[in-house]
Amino acid sequence: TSAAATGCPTCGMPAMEKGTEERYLVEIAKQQILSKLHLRERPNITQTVPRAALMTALRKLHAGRVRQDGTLELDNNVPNSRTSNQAYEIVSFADVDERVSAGTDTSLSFQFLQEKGHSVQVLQSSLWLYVRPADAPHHRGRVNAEISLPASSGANRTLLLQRSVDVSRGGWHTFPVTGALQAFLDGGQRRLRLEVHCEDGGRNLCSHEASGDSSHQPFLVAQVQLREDANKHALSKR
Amino acid sequence: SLRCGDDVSVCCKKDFYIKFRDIQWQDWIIAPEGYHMNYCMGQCPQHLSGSPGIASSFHATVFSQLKANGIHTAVSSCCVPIQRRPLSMVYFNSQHTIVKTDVPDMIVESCGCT
Repeated sequence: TSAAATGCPTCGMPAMEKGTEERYLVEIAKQQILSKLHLRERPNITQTVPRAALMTALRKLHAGRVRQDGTLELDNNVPNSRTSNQAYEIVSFADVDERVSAGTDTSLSFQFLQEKGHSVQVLQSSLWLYVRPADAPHHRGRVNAEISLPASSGANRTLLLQRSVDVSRGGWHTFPVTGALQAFLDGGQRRLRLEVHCEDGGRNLCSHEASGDSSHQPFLVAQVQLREDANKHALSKR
Repeated sequence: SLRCGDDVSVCCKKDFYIKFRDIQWQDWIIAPEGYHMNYCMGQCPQHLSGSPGIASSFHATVFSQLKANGIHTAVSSCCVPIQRRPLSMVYFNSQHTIVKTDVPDMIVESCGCT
């Protein structure tokens, strides 16, 4: 009875004033969220992604099993590997490098920073590109889109993949870049540069700048998983 | 599992919701709009120990043995979360990359006595 009177029978702490209690709980919530997201402090957002670009990416990303309040629909019969293995998804919007982009080539760069003490295993990654429709009314309908790594230190550019895409109508196309992203992250670099070439009659169909529509900004989606560096070393040794 | 109210003094789940806008975190957390930081509170009298939900655990078996043998005077029972849900979050990290992650065990769903 005496414990109940103090307000917190479980931990035996005296009851706090209502305002104090609320501030205290908010602080706990903040710490809990930062800790679970492996962040030391809240990110300082100095530049914002255009809302249209954000909405496009989120629509592509958002799974049907997430409710409005962020809780997940769980199927108890299926083990949830995504929550148990610290897997998460990232969306990185491309910065278009105007100095390098020329003619029918577009140079995209994506910035990544890995946490200290962790390396990342890329489970799946795709580059999302909006390909604009070709101008010609009687166009044959398809062009070749090429994704390459830029030339570096005397070596030529490396072609990652080439695909024929339908340009009779504009639309989003995905290009798998899992291996390239993994190699980039394993190399400990910060900025991934990709060159895109998809032209039709000298017209760059993959340049979102020319369309002036921010909802067509290219982005890279990756499903990744944290792995401890110690485990990685142990595996290499074996 | 009980939900806390004015007339509940035994172990129960207290709902507590924080809107990210209220703490000025809406600029970096895109979704959801807030966080249900529910927690457990209340008394755990002896007859409620080990219930509900954890009867199959090793600890519950040990407690049952202690109770059956009358060795419960030094044992206190605590009101703790016995069921949690993951939370899916979409946010900007410091590099302005959008991250979507399913954080396990973030939301307390129900409480019980150890």
